Amino acid sequence: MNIFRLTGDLSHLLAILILLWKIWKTRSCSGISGRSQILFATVYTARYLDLFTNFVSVYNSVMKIIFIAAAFATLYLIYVKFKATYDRNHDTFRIEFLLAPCALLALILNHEFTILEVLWTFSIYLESVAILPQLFLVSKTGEAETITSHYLFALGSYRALYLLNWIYRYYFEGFFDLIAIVAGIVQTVLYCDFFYLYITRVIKGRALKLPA
Amino acid sequence: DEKEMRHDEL
Repeated sequence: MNIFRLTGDLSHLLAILILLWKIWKTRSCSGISGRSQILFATVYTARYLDLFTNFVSVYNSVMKIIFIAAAFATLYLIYVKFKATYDRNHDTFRIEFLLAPCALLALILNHEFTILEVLWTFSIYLESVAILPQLFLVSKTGEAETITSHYLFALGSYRALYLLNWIYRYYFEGFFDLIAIVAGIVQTVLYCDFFYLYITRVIKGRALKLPA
Repeated sequence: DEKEMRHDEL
């Protein structure tokens, strides 16, 4: 465990908690893409099936359980509890266009052709693009609440910090995983535009409104 | 091994 990995994990955890807190506190999930949240719940479920096969550490297992539980709690809040506030008219990104290519790619490019390894690979590919429905929703409405932009910033930073973690692991442990690295780069690049807006607007105390 | 190192990450 290095500092990049730890801050990456904490940033990821923070993102998930910010989202839950925002929905709970405002009693509303407006501005949040339920479709992205479906994809994230799929990602965690597919990836963390290894909870049943590999025990790594208490930290590892606890974090995985929190991620899965939080993902389903978020879905519950969006689709059941605060259903009336869900922005379904703007949340129209077709997720099958992400799910199908990721599934196909995972079947072709994986480390090992076993159910668990293919699902693990699928989750890595899917995670890299899972934010697209959310970014699409923000671009469609042209704005995001400040708390939603904090959520997106924490979530985007997490994979960027993982990239630093992989550079560190390559140099100091001789370890690298090309599938995760390439997907991680794609994932981080997708946030770049948002990072720019976040730094130039939100940090200066302005709302995140997209340039017309 | 390599597989364990991968599954160690979140």
